[in-house]
Amino acid sequence: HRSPLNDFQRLRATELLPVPAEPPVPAERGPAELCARRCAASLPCRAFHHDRQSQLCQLLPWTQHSPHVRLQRNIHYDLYQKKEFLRDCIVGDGTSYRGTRDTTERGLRCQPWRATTPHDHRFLPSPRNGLEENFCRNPDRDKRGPWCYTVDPNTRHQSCGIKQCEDAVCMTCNGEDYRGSVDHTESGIECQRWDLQHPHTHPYHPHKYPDKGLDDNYCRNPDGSERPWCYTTDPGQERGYCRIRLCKKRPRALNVTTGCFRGKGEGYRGRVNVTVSGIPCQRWDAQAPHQHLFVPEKYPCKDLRENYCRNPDGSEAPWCFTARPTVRVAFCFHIRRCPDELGAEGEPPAPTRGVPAGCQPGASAPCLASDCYHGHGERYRGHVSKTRKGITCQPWAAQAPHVPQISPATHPEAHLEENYCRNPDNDSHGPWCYTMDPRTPFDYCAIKPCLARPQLAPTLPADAVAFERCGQRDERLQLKGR
Amino acid sequence: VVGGQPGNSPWTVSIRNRAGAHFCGGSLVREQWVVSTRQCFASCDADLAGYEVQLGTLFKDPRPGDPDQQSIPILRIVCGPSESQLVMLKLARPATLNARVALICLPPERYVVPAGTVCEIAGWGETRGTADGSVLNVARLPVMAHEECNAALRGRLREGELCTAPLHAGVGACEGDYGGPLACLTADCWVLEGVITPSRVCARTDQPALFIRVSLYVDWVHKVMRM
Repeated sequence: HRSPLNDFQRLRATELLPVPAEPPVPAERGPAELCARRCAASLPCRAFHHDRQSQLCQLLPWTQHSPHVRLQRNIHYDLYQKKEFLRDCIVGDGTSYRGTRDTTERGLRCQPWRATTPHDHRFLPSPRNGLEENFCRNPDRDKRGPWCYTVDPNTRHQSCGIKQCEDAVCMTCNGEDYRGSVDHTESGIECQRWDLQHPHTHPYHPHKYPDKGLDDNYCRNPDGSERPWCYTTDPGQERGYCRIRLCKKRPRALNVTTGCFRGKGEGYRGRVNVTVSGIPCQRWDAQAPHQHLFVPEKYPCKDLRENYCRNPDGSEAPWCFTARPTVRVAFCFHIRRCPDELGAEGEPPAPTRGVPAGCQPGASAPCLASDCYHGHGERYRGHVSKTRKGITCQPWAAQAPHVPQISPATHPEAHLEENYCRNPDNDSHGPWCYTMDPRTPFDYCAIKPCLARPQLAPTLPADAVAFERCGQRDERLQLKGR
Repeated sequence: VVGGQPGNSPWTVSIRNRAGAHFCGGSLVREQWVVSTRQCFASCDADLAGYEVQLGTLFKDPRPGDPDQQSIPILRIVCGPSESQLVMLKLARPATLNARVALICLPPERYVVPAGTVCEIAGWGETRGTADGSVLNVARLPVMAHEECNAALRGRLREGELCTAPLHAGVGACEGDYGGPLACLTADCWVLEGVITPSRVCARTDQPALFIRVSLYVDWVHKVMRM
């Protein structure tokens, strides 16, 4: 049940090009698994492109570590490269290691395998034995792993000290951040690729969890488990934990908060211990009324004390098991979010500072204050040019990354200079700009109003309001629903 | 919703996390746009790959093959003006409007709902045992005058907030309802006048309930959709 893709590491939307360019490699049609089988069986093949749309694959004799190649973004291609050429750690005795390490554990440079000086030897390169350049290899199955002859006449050969994959990258806490290349469970079963649904179907599609590092078939911890794990290639065993070394260094401190929470609240260490509907939280060290795996001793970094709201599994917000048997968990959204820490370029916004005379509402001179704005800021002429999130503003006259609907040409009176924050459309929320982030067409700037101003209008008569294409529902469904 | 009853609110959407679990509500204001609250999302740049909205069904967790159910991935989140605590979610494709899925109207800019107007909240959140928690529940709440509410809250009411009066029997929004609508009938149309915000207690009988006053931010909503 193992997929031939298990021998490959995938880079999405990437193409590997020789430099200078060579004529394109002939392509064959087939799914990625078939390409992998062909490449695995071919001695010169080290990687392949797979075109997802046309289902064409090109076998390649190089990897990204080969000389004279470059990686290039190509949305149509996925690049699969043989793991043994990319790994900088070893599995077992490292006889399959095909990496590019070329120094020994004591820093001596390796002698090229084809050379017989300063050390004469019998391990000469052949197309099959992988003895390339002066890279560390293990042609004699040495227990200490890959080694090489050295260029030092006094040291004939030396181990390269390449670590086992289990030891090469250590993990902190419960290994949520582990991004190493262990791809077997601790019982020795090979892992299933996260991007495959066989032999086990599962919800952890890599595209749904871009921040969880669900690459290839490597051990990961996307669900707040005790430690990294994987689905296995054994149909009889769904998943298994992996053996990964715990780092000796203390993990870096989270962004701890107590009165509010930031992001998903993984750093929340406050004492809220009741749901918004008044149900007390269950103690983390209790298994009733709800049985669970979040035992405090197994989550030393998560501060699962008492029955406080916490987020040990990367959920949306701090949460807890509840003391009511019918309600297993509840989010603690009633804990407020910490205010976003945003400030204007240069000095922080200071609404109470003195305001130049020209900034008074109704004054004829332009407002030159850069630290706050009056009214809606339509007369703001300061030089702040970043949004409240700190994104640089797009110049008003530019056409990229956003094609502006408002520009110096359409609004010549609005002083749309450079990329300074302005309010040419009298936006009631203050000066804004188009942004240099392609995903954010516009945003408000990190400038505050000089004075709070009333915003509410008197009640409009209901007949002065008209709506189109909205707000209508089938009232019969209401009754039917009941 | 505490103290509500099963009902029809075709613009109320359920926001689901990567595990497919409901965690907040929202309101469909255009085929491809939902309004909700900032409290429900980790950041204004959150990668929402794998998050979806569910529309068109009264059930919190409909059985597979529910013919009315639509599930649409969320493409992007846009945060509102800082003090607004609003977000807009762009959907990966437009929702199909039908008898079970409809748009809610946006109020006129800075419109103030007259005191006494009876409005509706809707959501799949906690019912505290007052109703069936597996379906969409709806409850009616009367709007309270701004000044009166401000007095009841000892001057802590902000302009961007809207109040409904406390009822003797506990009725109100609860966990899981956040982000959903306070819909009021104006000129024979249901209008999104408020967005349900998290509070410390559900359905208090002694204090007004607070909502984000959408009419103060409706210009921003239009601008986001336009741009």
